Order: sequence, then C-alpha cells, then structure tokens
Amino acid sequence: EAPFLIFLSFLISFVIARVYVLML
Amino acid sequence: HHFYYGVILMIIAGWIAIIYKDKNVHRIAAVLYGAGLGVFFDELGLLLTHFEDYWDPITYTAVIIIALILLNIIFFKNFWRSVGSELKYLVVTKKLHYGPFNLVGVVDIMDETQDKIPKTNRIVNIFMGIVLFAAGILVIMYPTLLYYWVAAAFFLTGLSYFIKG
Repeated sequence: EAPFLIFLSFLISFVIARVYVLML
Repeated sequence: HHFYYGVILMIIAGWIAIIYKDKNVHRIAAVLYGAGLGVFFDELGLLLTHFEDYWDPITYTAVIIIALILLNIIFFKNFWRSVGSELKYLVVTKKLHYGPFNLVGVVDIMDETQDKIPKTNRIVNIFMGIVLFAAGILVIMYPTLLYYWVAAAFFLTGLSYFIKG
C-alpha cells in the first residue's frame, strides 16, 4: 500500500509543480 | 527553488517512518515522501544542467524511471521478493559470502578497533597488526577473497572515473 501512496503523491506533486512553474 | 521543500519533505517522511510504528502514520509518511520526491524530481533537469534549463527532457526520463521502479514494487512485489531469496540462496550455496562480505566484515572490525581503543596507540597498532594478519590468512584460506577484493577496487575506480567524467 505504501509504494502505491508514494507513487500517486509523487506523480500528483510532480504535475502540480510543473503546472505551477508554467503559470509563473 | 522548490527542490529544497522536496528534500525537507523526504527527510520528515523518513524520520516519521523510523520513529513511529503506527500503520496510519506510515501512510501519511508515504504520502509526504511521494510529494517530496515529486517536488524534488520536478527540478532535476535544472539541477543537472547547472541551473540552466528547467525544461530539460532529462527530468521526464528520470520521472519515468522512478515511476517504473515504483510500479514494479507495487505490481511485481512477489517476483522481486523471490528474486531476492533466490539470490540469497545462490550466495549461500556457492559460498560467495566468503568473498566481498568477509572483506566488509574485516573493515568493520578495523573501524570498531579504532573507536574502542583511541588512547593507547601501541595497543591499536598491535591490534591492527593482528587484524591485518588475520585478513592475510583469510586470503590464503579463501583465495576468492582477494579475487573479489581486486575486482571491487577496479570497479570502484572505474565508477569514480565515470562520476568525474
């Protein structure tokens, strides 16, 4: 279960960070 | 730069995972670790290009590799577990643990000795002599030890050159 949570939050935070920088 | 936050999140998650035994707390740690990893890897291209290019495609390569490793852990856990036990079986049956692992043990003993007897230099020297003699005897008894030792030295030197390059 823990690897799944790591994977999910990894992808989500990566996408959020990319979009955030794109918006700057 | 937001990779600092990523590193901090991963440190906090690691700390929580070590300190607490509760499963729910471990879930929170997992989410924090994943978030930190994502934020850190977002700026990987920037870090690898001397803060030149945030949009460097190496970031996506690294993210895909990390994602594949995590997906392997999620979906092929049993496979990798049996690979591990097969490797362990191989090491034990072929007596590979007489090689590199023995070497590691000798280094540990030397470290321990340095820590335990810091005051009397003479005793340290004598003890180190004994340990080194024992290592020599081990090499004679198990010649493979030397074989692995030399190979490891070459690999490490090669690796350091790659890193330098």
